[in-house]
Amino acid sequence: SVAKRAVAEAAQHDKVPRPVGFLPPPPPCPGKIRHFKI
Amino acid sequence: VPAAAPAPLGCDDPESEAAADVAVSYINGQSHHGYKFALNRIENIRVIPQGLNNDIIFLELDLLETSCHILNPTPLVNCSVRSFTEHAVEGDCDVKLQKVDGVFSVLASKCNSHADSSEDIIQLCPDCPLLASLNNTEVLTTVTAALNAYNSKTAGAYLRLLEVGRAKIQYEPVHNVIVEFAVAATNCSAEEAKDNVEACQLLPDDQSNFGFCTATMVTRPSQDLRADCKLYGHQVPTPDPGVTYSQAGQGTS
Repeated sequence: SVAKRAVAEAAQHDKVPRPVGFLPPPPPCPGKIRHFKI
Repeated sequence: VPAAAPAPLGCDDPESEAAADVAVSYINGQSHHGYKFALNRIENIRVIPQGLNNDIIFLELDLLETSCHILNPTPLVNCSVRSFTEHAVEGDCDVKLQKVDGVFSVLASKCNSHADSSEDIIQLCPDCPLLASLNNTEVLTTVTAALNAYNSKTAGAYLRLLEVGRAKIQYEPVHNVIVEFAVAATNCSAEEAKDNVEACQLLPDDQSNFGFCTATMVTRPSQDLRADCKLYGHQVPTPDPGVTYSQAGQGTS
């Protein structure tokens, strides 16, 4: 029988390690709400 | 290696806010009815370079109605935005500007305004008065009664109605009609008007004196009418030094 590697384990090894605290920049638009959103 | 294209402008970048300020000044400057609007959010901005120091900018703006009538000389920064429970009115505007050598000019703008949904207000504030149509019979009756009451008591100029700006009707716990309307002084005193009101005409532009009135009329459980009017005094029209409008502007539709 063919032993199938756990996908999660494979994905884990393939994932590029991200530096701790990396956050994608906020989208440029829409901007901040100055009063309230209706 | 060609210089990398500049990063797209963000909606909260200082330059975007400067462009939005020019656009909002233009929109309020072009408006002759209703209330001043203030910037609530820059929804989107697109910059299309036309050459050296020359960009076309498309702005999508989300505005909110303020409590300042358009004829009120109060600077926009001092005009409070209608709160959610006052039944806010939102304006959605698309504005096309040009920026040449750092100076913005508005080429065209298009705005649509709409009141918040009554369901949203009722959900948060079941007894809050809701916006009513400006030609609602109760509204027009209240405006007429309020202006007559004010003119019958004032020692000043006889005031004529310019436009009804806003109206709300509350049904519980009392039946209450709340109106705001713009007025203008005439060339008569209120006393003179009692004899011959047809002769009372609005003052010419170089002496015009606009004002604003608020009134409430409770009709149930008892009748109670309160009206208050304030005149702004004659305003010498001054173009806004910080804003330039291109002659080719298409105006605001």
